[in-house]
Amino acid sequence: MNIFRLAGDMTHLASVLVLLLKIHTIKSCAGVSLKTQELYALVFACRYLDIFTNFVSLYNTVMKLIFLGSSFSIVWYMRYHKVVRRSYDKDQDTFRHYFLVLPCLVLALLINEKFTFKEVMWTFSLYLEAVAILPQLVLLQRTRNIDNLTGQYVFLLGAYRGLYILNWIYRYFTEPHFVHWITWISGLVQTLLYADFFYYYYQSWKNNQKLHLPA
Amino acid sequence: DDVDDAKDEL
Repeated sequence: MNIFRLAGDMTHLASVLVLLLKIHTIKSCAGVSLKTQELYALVFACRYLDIFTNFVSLYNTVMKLIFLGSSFSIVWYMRYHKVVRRSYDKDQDTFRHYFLVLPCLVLALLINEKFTFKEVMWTFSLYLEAVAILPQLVLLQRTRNIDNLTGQYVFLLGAYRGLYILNWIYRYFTEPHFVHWITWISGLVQTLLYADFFYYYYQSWKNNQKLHLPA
Repeated sequence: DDVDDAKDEL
């Protein structure tokens, strides 16, 4: 464990807690893409299949349970909670996220480190996580104005990915045979997707104006 | 084997 990875995990944890807090306290999910949340729930479900068979550490297991629990409860809130679901903007959140799932699954079947069920599902979760933010970014562009909690949520998610890249650089130089192109490339693609959001987020912060993305 | 050392990440 290195400081970049710990900071990355904590930032990732903060992002889901910010979102859960927003939904739970103000009972609203305005501006939040249910499609992205469903994709994240699928990502964690496919990535943590070995949660009970491959014990890494208490920290690892606890964090996996938190990510599984939070992502599924956010989806539950947005789908079934009688108050929250009313604030879900389903005719704006129209990204066909099934078009993301299938190509990621095919790619995972073609490019993976080992052709076993668990390894393919794990690789699928990496590719899917790389694109899972797209429906949310599209929704932000559509709804123009971003309430600061949703903006903070996306910002923290991007920061977690950036810190993970620093973690991989650190591990590459400190652990002799730590080379994982699949993880690195999908993580890099994911981080690049946030680049333009970061740019507009920074601009709005610098000019101290409401964040809005160009159409 | 080296594959599993990437599995210690979340």
